[in-house]
Amino acid sequence: TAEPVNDIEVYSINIDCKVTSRFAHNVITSRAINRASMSKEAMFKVDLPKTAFITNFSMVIDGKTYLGEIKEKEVAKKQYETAVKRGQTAGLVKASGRKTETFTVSVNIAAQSKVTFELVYEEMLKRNHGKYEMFIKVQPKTLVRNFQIEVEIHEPQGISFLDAEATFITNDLLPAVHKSFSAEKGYVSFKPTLDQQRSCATCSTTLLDGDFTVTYDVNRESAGNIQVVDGYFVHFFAPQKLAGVPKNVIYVIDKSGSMYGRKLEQTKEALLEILKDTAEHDHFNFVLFDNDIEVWKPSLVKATPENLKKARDFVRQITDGYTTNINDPVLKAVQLLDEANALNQIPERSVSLIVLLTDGEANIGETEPEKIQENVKKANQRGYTLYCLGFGYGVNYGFLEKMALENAGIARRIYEDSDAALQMKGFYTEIANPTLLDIKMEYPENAIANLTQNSFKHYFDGSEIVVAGRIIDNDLNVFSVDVKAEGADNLLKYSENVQLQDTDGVSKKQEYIFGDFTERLWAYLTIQQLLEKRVSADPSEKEKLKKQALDLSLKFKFVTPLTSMVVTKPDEIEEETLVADKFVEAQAPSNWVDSD
Amino acid sequence: PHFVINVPSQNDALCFNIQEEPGVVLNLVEDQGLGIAVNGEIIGKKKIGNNVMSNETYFGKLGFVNREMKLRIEVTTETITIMLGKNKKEYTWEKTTSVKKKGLNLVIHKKNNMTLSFGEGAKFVIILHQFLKDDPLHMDFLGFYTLDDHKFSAHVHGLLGQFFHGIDYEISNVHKTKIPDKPDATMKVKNKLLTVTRGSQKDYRSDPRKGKKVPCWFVHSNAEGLIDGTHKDYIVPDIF
Repeated sequence: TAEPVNDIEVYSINIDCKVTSRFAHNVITSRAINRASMSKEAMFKVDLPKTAFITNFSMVIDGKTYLGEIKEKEVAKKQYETAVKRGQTAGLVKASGRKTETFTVSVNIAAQSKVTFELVYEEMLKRNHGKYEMFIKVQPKTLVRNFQIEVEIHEPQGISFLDAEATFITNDLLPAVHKSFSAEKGYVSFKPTLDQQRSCATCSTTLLDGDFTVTYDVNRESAGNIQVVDGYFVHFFAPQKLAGVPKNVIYVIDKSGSMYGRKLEQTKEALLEILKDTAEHDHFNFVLFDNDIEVWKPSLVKATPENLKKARDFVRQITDGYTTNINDPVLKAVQLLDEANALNQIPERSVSLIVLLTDGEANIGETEPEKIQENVKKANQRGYTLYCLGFGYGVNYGFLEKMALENAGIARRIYEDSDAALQMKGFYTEIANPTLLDIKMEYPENAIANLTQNSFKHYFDGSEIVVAGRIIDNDLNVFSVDVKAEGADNLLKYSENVQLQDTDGVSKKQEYIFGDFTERLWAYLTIQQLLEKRVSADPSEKEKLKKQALDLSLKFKFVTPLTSMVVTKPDEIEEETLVADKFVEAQAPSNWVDSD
Repeated sequence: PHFVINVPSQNDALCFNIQEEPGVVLNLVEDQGLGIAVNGEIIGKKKIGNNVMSNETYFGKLGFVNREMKLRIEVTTETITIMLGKNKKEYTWEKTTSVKKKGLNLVIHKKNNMTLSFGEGAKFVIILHQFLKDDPLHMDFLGFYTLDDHKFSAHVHGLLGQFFHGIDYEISNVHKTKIPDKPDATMKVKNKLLTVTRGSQKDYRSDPRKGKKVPCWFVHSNAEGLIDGTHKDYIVPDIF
């Protein structure tokens, strides 16, 4: 038997993941028994991906079930305040690693009693570098009699490869991992015996501590694939083997005093690696900033071997400076791209990007975040995509995120660590190979409703565009989509048709995994897009978007930044109320002394 | 002076005042591991003639020591003095200036604030609060903000420093008082029960005039029970 910790024996942990058409439904169940002769505290702690939404949590104690209830955040907050007044702490979800947030709950269980915890969460797996990745954090802390991870994948397009890896895997553990796939189904399981779990033959400690990752991709006979189930459709679009579109990149790099030392060294290391991978048809330039701006070349230059060598020499000599002026260098980057366009210095069919890397708030020049955002939005008339990389803890991430979203880009955190250069390089490789521009996806207008975003500025090789919606025409026989996009050399058109009668068979097959996944996938995608739009919307639009996202979060029972899950757990004196909120990125707090 | 301690795990803040006589120097941060210390000297109790016009006290002088860099910095409401070994250089708040030596980055923003960082580690912001010379109640004073608290060693101490690696507490028995929006409650912290009051303090970094309100649980009696020992234990002989 497993060794009880603090008299609590966790005798079963079951991680059950079912993926249907990229949509993952995960159930983590843990069972424990209190072997002591008095009541003891049992803890349930799960790390789940930041991109996932919790959908349910329950506890069964002595046959009685305590269910989590998903409510509007404000309503839950009131309940939380009542809990605070009763002397109870709240907050079940906390930030943990780079990719994860931690859900923790602990409960007192009577002597010789059992408890079952069950957490359910869902997420849409995103394709990056040509594969989907499902990440499971494994940390049972103790030997567990029945420990198992089971991943079932069902992809109607057929699975092209499937792999499973764990950071803690040893030769002894290898036989415990099974992976197989054929046609549409994939299966991964990991069921280590008690002896396989031991850190050494005579140890009572576990070696299961790390990341378990399942990766796979699907077959792509055509550029797109449409799936229709129960009146909802989802369209996956990932054209293969296209020529790359040239890109014009301005790297706007913060070299202010706070970048001194390792941060600046890592930035230089990343830039040197990025330069190695720059295609000859690309154009680029550097804008370095502290309180001053230093532009490498008066205009963008082509990535010829000679220019790349000069660029590497320039990067190597970057040294740290003084304060941080974010406004002017970003405007300078816009101006450089405007001039390059006006003077036809860059290819007509090309992607123009600005990559801003900063580790702090603006403290000189224009320091008001709203004003900087306004200036950049106003200057960027041609709509260059702005990516903002926030380096380290002191960065005003909310400011960067809004500015990126307002300019068709995204923001990303670069965590201050030994692999920061790798993180920057990793981000670059995601956007390194654009193959399509201005992608417009057209669906039968009168037959559909509730369409998610259907026009995209770029498609990057190895990624995937996903669009979902609802079919409102019950008599529709054929569902078709036309995609128009600018390729490297010409305008490209793609068409996909699907016979709706035929989809019944598909739908039946998919339902065996779990029923309403297409609808849930649509809801997940819609909520994500509404929340993203909300960041850069004006106040009246913001309220509307919030309401739509909230309604969907409540209807589909997702814990999103707008909802909370209220969990009631038994206590020796009275029942206790706890709240699980979605973790939201914020600025690192500080402590201070001042007066007024 | 008002102290504010952020508690991200509770999504809340704690606050307290330390009342001491002008001239007293308090230790704010002491990190033996990094060789960094920050002390602050109290000013206040403005008098006109023999009459005390205000009992408020503030920090009027801050002293920073970086042992490894053999560096001492004195910040008053009028000057900033950098002492590097035997060398000494003085700056005023009248001009935007930056000073950079190996590992030291100091930027003075004219009549406004000053940022100070030692290498990749400790980072501080000092806010200058200025008033008219003939203001009957107020006098110029300084606000002191720490950033990147996680970079300090595990042994960091001092009135602010002891909270850099978090604090656990529980609030119970919230009940109304005579002031409707300031309920009292019981705080369980360090195995003690303290009576605390809901209130707010201000963060003046983004708006040095009005400040941004930060709700917090106020700990009475010079934070007795919350801080290690009593506030008298943090009195040091001088700012260095």
